[in-house]
Amino acid sequence: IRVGWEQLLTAIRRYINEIENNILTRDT
Amino acid sequence: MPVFHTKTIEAILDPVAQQVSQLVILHEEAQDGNAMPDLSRPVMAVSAAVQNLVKVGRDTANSTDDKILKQEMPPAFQGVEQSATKLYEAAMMLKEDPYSSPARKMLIDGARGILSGTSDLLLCFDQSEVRKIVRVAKGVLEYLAVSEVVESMEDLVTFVKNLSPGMANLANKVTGRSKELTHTAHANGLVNHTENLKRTTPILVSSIKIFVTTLQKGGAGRDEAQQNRNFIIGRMSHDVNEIIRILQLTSADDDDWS
Repeated sequence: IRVGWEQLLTAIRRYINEIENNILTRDT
Repeated sequence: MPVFHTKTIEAILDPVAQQVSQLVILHEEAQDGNAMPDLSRPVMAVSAAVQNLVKVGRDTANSTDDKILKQEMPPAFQGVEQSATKLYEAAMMLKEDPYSSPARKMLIDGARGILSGTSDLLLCFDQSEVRKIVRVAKGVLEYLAVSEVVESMEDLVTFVKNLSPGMANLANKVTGRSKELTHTAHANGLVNHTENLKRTTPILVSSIKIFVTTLQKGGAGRDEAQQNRNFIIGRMSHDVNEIIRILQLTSADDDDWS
């Protein structure tokens, strides 16, 4: 579970960055 | 029925959603009483990412001319921010008491909340993309009506010069959208109606040509030519209206589609 949570939080951080870079910065 | 509306959202959201659900199952099964690790560092990293997302998002909301997007984004941000706060509070509680089950629950709620808040955000953006295409479609619809006032060959040339780029733009955007959709029936519907439009546009032009020719020849056969032209305009308008309707369907509307 220890590895699970750290992995998940890292994945969530990466996922949030991806939204920011791929979706939000597109011209609206 | 697909879970995610578009392939982009699916590609971004699905991997993380899978991980959260796996961890939730682990936690629910593992009433193991093991101490939770100190998660403050990764949680702080998530909070920082959320803060940055919200800042960039607010800038985007301020700069967009899509009023609906401007309205819908803030609640999605709030959801994500509140969930990031929950994660932080949970990490602090676990630092105090690594065995705290309310803190574990809060951790899970926080992660789920970030997912649902960002999913709402992704949908906001997706609907904004749809509105752009619908605007183009409405432009074509309005221009199709102009064909009814074409009464000379010069007018016809001007009409074709204006209609072609608008129709090509619509076809490109709708084809691109159909490739994005996870719902195959919706995607096929868009493709079929776009193919209809491509096929009938030259037929419309020749029907207008025939109508103009009847005017030039004193009007013999004018009514019939006009009826034929109007029939084609009707068909094309129907296809464009169907494209607009399908574009606005979400998988939740599946029932009325079937």
